[in-house]
Amino acid sequence: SHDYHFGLEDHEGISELFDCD
Amino acid sequence: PPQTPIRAAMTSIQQLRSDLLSTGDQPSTNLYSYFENCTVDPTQDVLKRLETFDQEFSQSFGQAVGPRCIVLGKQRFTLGVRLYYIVMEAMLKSEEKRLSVQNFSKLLNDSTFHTSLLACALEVVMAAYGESCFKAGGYNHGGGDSAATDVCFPWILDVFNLAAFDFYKVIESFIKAYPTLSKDIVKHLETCENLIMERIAWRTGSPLFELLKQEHDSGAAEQVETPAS
Repeated sequence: SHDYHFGLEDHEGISELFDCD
Repeated sequence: PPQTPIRAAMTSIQQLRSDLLSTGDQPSTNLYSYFENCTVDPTQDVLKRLETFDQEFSQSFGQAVGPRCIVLGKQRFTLGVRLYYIVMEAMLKSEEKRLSVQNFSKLLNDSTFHTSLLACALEVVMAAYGESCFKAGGYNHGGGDSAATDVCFPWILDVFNLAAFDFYKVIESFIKAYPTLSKDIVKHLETCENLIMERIAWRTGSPLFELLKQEHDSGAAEQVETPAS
């Protein structure tokens, strides 16, 4: 199977990525 | 049976279609609840944005693939919107669990977030149908068919006037939020990610340069990290 490398930490959700935390 | 490129493409389409055919073209009750919980309800903006992008996507798809394919573009857009709603709801559920909040007003009123998420959903749909591939990549189902290469990534970024750096932000969360994506689609998104990281995000005009400047000006570059971090 293809193993995607998840690089984000648990504290980095979509809200943080768009500066909406 | 052995996996062939055709079989892989068929599996991707069938899996995605079965997921998306069972859902509606409108946000689910749960997703509407997230919209209603916002300080500023984003519902009207979300619907209006989709209406605008529907026109732009279908027209551009027709221009790239052929005038007779505008209907095909509309069909792809409809599937893309369904996926956009499904993934948005899953992302919000995950954020609710992680942050223990239900008001996502800032995120849900962020136009760039919606555009990036919709672009990613459409990229997945087009990749499932073998329409988006990479000209120099290893799985160009189109072969010599120019129609199949004209909508290759990063075509979608130009259609929505979206910065590659912003598109990059949604990829990992998208894969996490929709764990049943086929391995070929995950591989496709990973190739998009690599292209952005290695090339597209560094093109003139990329918002990345301004962010790097801000980081430098704020003194973040002066802080030395410990080896552990």
